[in-house]
Amino acid sequence: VTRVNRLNDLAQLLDAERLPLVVTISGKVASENPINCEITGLKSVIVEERVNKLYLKKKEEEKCKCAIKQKEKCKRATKPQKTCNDADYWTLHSEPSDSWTLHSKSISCNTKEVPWYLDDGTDHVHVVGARGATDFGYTAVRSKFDE
Amino acid sequence: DKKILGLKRTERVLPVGAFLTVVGEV
Repeated sequence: VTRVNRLNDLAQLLDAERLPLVVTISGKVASENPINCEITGLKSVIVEERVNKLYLKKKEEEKCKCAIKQKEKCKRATKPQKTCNDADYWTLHSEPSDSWTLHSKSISCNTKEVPWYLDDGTDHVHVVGARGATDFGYTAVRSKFDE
Repeated sequence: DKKILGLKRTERVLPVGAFLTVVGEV
């Protein structure tokens, strides 16, 4: 592996080697026109915004899947009968019938990206298609709740 | 029966100034 220490040495490598080259580069994220993020308050080059609707849903009493003629027998029993085909029957019926459970539904998901590069103080290298890379990670995450 | 609580907005960002290492093809 040919090793160079700074980004401005990368040009020499490109001149000497046959393309395409696979390289590993490190530096600080920078952009001429960063995005001003509303929630995090950060200037960023890639922003993914998700909106989810949160709601409570009244838990409905589940219907026993046993045949009606077997239902009474199931209710009196301390454990599911062999005649009951619904293995979750007792778990479902042990919950209070008026309980509420929290649900979330995705409303939208938008991603914005501006041209950006990595800079190590000696030079910079534009990065394209980073979101499709394995293990690409957003380094800051913040949520806001609007009632 | 539903009670709407509100909207949760989540931002995931790659901020300016973050130190990053990338592997890619030139």
